[in-house]
Amino acid sequence: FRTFPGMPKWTKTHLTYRIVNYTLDLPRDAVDSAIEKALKVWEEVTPLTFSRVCEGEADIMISFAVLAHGDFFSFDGPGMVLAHAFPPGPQRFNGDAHFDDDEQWTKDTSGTNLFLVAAHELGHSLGLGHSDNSEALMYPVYNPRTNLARFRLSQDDVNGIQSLYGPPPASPDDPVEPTKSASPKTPAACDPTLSFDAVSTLRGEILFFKDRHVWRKSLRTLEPVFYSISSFWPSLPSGVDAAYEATNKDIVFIFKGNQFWAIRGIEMQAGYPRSIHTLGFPATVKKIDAAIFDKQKKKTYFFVEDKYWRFDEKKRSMDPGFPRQTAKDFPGVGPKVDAVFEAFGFFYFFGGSTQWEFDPNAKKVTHVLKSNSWFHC
Amino acid sequence: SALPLNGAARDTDDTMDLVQHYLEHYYNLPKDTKQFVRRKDSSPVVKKIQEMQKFMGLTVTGKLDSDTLEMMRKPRCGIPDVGE
Repeated sequence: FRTFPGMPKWTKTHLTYRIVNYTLDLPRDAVDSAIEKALKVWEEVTPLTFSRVCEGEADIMISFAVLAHGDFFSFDGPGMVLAHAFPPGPQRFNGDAHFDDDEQWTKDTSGTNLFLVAAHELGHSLGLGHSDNSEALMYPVYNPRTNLARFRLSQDDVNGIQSLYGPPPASPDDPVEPTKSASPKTPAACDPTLSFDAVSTLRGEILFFKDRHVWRKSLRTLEPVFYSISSFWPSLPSGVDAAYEATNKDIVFIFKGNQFWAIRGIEMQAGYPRSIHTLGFPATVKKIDAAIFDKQKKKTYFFVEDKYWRFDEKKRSMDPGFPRQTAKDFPGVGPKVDAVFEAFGFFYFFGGSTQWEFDPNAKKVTHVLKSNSWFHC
Repeated sequence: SALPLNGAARDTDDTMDLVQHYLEHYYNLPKDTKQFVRRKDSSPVVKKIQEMQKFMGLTVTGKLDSDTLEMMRKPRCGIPDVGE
């Protein structure tokens, strides 16, 4: 494999992409899913996660063009050059992928397969150059005989991309070294050191987010059920930062980095992700650690480091006089909060493997528990 | 040349253009070697043909054999194989 000279790579693991325009050769949703599938190829072998934006600038801008199209490399009509892409970086075209619309883009290999070319070009957008291994996806010449149904990256491709970003984070269902303390059932759920990225209610259930997975726990069952986030919400990134249910709207808001998404049931709501700064956060706030909706007061508390903001859901704006110290108004909790949700009139805060049950009326911690006490290990 | 090229001569010319563009764009052949490409044995061009043949997993002959020309005509990514 090769990287680009100087080894340019993204310094963040969560990247945005935007499909700027479409080829007329395929239905739009076929283009959308080809690009999504091509990104997933790289997501599965790295810590990288991708989310789609529908307007404005994105790290990876994807477009179709013919002949001269505004960058330094004109396309050449049908055949020969199929597409090109630019390595990571801050400049205008960095990360972008351009597809020659004088090719016949197809879902199969009757023409030029969009998924295959997109997976290759996105390898460039992430910092890979061409490989001289003819089995590799990053080999420069298009191979129409690739078995699409059983497509896999070659080891050369995996070695290349992991030389830039390392392997994916160990996920709870990865084969873990069996240790005496782990119980025979899903070891991750009952790992005594388990911590969560985010926790939220959803129509009477509780969602416990961790890396690329989510445990769904009904209050009527003992055992949680274990899913991959992408099985519900394919366009949601893994490793979310915070989540809360605005029960008055029947919507769960999910936060990652400086963006947030809205979900009703399992439906992603249109017009998202949006920037967290549209909620009124100052530019100094780069991410949210935890969030909870107080249905009595119709206020949402956002926790960032050792402080919190209060957001008025009716006025849809931040209350004045914030941020305040978390420890001041939630004594015994924190200082840092990973996640929080509300059940039975209590706030359940999570910090690492510790959970604090907090009575918002008495304004005190009533129990200190293990984070995974809800899994009845 | 002032005279219209006959078929064979035109094909040769097209092939030389293809080779010229390919080696310049994907293998960093300096653009000022234009006059050498027609003389296929010039060392900068031979070296670049060998570099391309090696990268693509072809037999390294330094000559524009049919495998090499066929590979140059295959659909591919527009990003250079070596260099910036």
